[in-house]
Amino acid sequence: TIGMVVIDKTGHIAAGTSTNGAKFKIPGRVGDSPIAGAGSYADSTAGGAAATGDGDIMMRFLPSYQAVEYMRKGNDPTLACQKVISRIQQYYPEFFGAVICANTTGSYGAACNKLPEFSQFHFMIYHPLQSQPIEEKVDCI
Amino acid sequence: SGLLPLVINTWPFRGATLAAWQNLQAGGSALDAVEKGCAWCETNQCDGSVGFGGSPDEYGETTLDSMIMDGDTMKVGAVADLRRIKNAVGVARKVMEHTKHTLLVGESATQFAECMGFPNEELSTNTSRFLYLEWLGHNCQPNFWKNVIPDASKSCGPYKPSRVLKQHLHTSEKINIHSHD
Repeated sequence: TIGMVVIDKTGHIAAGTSTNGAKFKIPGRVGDSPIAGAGSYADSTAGGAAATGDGDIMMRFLPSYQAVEYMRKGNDPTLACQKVISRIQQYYPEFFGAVICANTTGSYGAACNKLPEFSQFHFMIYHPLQSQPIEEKVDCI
Repeated sequence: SGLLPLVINTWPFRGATLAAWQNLQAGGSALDAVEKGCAWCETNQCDGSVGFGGSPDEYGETTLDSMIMDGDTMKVGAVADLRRIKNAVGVARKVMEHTKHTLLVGESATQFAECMGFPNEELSTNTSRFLYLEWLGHNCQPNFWKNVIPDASKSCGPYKPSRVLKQHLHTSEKINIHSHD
């Protein structure tokens, strides 16, 4: 799955996702990606977020919407992402998932749920100080 | 601290990031950039988890889900269980711009896509067919059924509901870095 948030130079925010879902899913199954607030969310007055992982679990918590609301309340993007992951952890400690967050000023962050086979999450960034896309990573919590 | 404009995306899909950025630099909107970035992954089958030829379902078919959202207007367009159309995010954009709905699914979404001018194409590839046949050869393991007869942890379907509902501890066994939303 790809989840993406773009903020243009005047602060307009858009978000989106695209996926072919889980391997060997039951036909008809749909994950979180096409659900607004789950797979991604954008509000130009607060920020944007996108989620990736186990859509069957993540869609129950509307993580992208929740992250944007945390940023609206003043949380920085990294903390907003971490709070979302923590909330899901309370119910599903072994879920596979990560969230990226960006606020209206262009600050960004990410968080993921630590598992034995998933200890870091890699994501991509491009902003005016760079001459090419940069891969960044966060340690999962 | 932040700088604008900004492109950020999940996973190390460099080409998608670059496609979105270049679209912005060419004068595209944030919405245009998201569409171009996601479409890049659909065309290039990022990670096998985006676009055609990946993640076959229990019938061996690849279906696509996509969504796009405008943070200025809160307009959303989305498609789910989209069949035989490669450019899912493009169809999602059309849902947003040419309907008053938010989400179209399944064969009806395919019909909508065809009306909007998208070609009807096979989404399976030799890779996805191989994955599917391998899965069949391993007694359809892993799968997403529970509380069914025959035991889904050992056998392929068709399944019927079992009378006993057991508690199943959630694990990340079936969804992981190689198979995810």
